[in-house]
Amino acid sequence: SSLFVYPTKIIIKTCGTTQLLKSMTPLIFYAHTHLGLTLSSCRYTRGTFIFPLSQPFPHTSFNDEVTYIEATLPPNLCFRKASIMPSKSSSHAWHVFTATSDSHALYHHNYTLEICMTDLDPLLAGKFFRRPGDGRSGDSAGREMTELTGIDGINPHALVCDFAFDPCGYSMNGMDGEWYSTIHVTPEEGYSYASFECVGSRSSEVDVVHVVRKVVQIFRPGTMSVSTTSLGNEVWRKVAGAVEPMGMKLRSCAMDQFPDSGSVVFQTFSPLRR
Amino acid sequence: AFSGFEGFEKRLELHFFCDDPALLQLGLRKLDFDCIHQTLQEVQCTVVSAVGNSYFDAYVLSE
Repeated sequence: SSLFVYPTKIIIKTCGTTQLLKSMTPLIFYAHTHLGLTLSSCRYTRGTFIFPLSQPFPHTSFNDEVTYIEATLPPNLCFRKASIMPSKSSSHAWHVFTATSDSHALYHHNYTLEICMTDLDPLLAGKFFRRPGDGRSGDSAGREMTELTGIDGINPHALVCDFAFDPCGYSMNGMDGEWYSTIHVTPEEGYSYASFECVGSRSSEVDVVHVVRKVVQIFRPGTMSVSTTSLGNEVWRKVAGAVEPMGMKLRSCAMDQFPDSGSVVFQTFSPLRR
Repeated sequence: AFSGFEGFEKRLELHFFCDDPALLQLGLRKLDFDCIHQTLQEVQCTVVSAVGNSYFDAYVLSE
C-alpha cells in the first residue's frame, strides 16, 4: 500500500481488507483546521475484488462505497458521478467515483495509468518471496527484489523506495521529479496479483510504451487491465500498441467521461496463448 | 469459502485549494506525522518506509 502527499493533493492506495474510505474524514478535517485548505475534488477507483465477501463496511459493495463517500463529501463538491465500467469478464470491472466543486482544471495536463494484473507467471512471482531466515530488513530485501526482477529498469531515473514483506509480498514507490510510480505485489499462487501505477504528462519524459512493456515482462500476467485517465486519447492508444506485440490480446475496451477528470478508458488484455 | 489476501487496491485521490498562495507552498506536506498516523489508523495501515523530494512525500504502507 502507498501514500503520496503533494502540497495540494493526496493519493492513498491500499489493498487487503483496509478501510480506505475512512481516511476521508480525518484528511478533510486536518487539511482544513491545520492548514486552511478546502477540498476541491475527489476520485475513488478500484477493480473487482477477488474476495468481495471479506471486505468490511464501507467496502461491502460499490453502492455502499458511493453512499459513504457522498455522505462524507462537503456540499461544494456538487458535480458527482459514479460508474462501473464493464469488461467481457464479470470478474473484471472498473469502479469509478468522481466529485468536483467547479471548473478547476485539475487533471488536464496529466494522465494516470493504473494497471492491475492477476494470475502472475509463477516463476516470476516466486521472486517476490523472501528466503526463510534471511535476517534482512524489509528495505534491504526489497532492494534486492527491485534489482532481481528488473523493476529498477522501468524508470532508471526514479528514486525508488522499496519494501519486501515477510514471508512474501512487495511494495515500492518511485519518484522522478514531480512524477510518482508505485508497484504492489501479492505473489501467492491461486490469488497472485500485482499492480503498477504512474502519472505523467505530455511534457514528461516517461515513455509509456517502454513502461508498459517492462511491466508485462516482469509479471507475465494471465489477465491484465489498464485504466487510463486523461483528456486526450493518445495514452490509451499507446498502451494497446505497446502490449499487443508482447503476446497480449486486447479483449475489451470501455470508455466513460467524468466531470473535470476527462475520460477514463478501461482496457483488458490476456495472453494469446499461455 | 476460501479467502486469500485481497490484492486489488482501493485508490483515493483528494485535491485541495486555498486562496492564499503562501499556504500552498508546502501545503499538505506540513501536516504533522501524528495526523498522518491517526488517519492511517482509521484505514488500518502503518508507515513502513518513507522518502521525499522537493515535490512530494511518498510512504510505503503495511498491508
